[in-house]
Amino acid sequence: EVETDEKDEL
Amino acid sequence: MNIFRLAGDMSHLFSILLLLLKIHTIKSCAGVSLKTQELYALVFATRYLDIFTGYISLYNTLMKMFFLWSSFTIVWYMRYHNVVRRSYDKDQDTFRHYFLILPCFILALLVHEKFTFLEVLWTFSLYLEAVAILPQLVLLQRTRNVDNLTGHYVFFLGAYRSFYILNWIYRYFTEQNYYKWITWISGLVQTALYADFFYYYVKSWRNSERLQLPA
Repeated sequence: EVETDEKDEL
Repeated sequence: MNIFRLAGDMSHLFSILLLLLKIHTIKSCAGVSLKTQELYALVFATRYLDIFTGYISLYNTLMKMFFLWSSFTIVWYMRYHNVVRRSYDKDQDTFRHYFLILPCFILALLVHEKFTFLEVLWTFSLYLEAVAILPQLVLLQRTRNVDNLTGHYVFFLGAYRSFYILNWIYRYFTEQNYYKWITWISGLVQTALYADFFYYYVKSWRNSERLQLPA
């Protein structure tokens, strides 16, 4: 499972 | 980080480098909307406040710093640089960008995920980014004959948005609990604004002509 970080996009 | 996200970020980076190249090397900002550039500076300033509150990765921090630095540098060049500011099409760049800011802010106050200072500003930056290209598109339409660098700049900005949509689709299917309605909807609106421009850009590229937008 890939961990999703909050607001890791630019 | 998936390939679509990386391609999107690189298109974004490349579009800004093209613009900086035009401004810094040719010392001209003809055809570039200062209104759009000011909106982008505001977008980055309100979105990337989180570089002070959290850390995601070195890549993330460096990119944020680059976007902040470049957007304010471009605005500085267009407003204050002795040579560059003379090439600014002030009379054509008449879009009232202030009228975009207030509605976006009110919308961010009403529609957001959490009612906190950073969250509302972050949401505001998403709404504002969605419409920030409008003054630039209006200016392109007015100038009709678009110079290559400006055309490529807008093309790569649009490519960045398109790659981000692919990135969201990819993440939706490969990650659990990945839903970002506000980001998605404002991203879709933003990308849709480029559709018309893309059509004429590809057409002029296929006919190897200079990009010309209809009046």
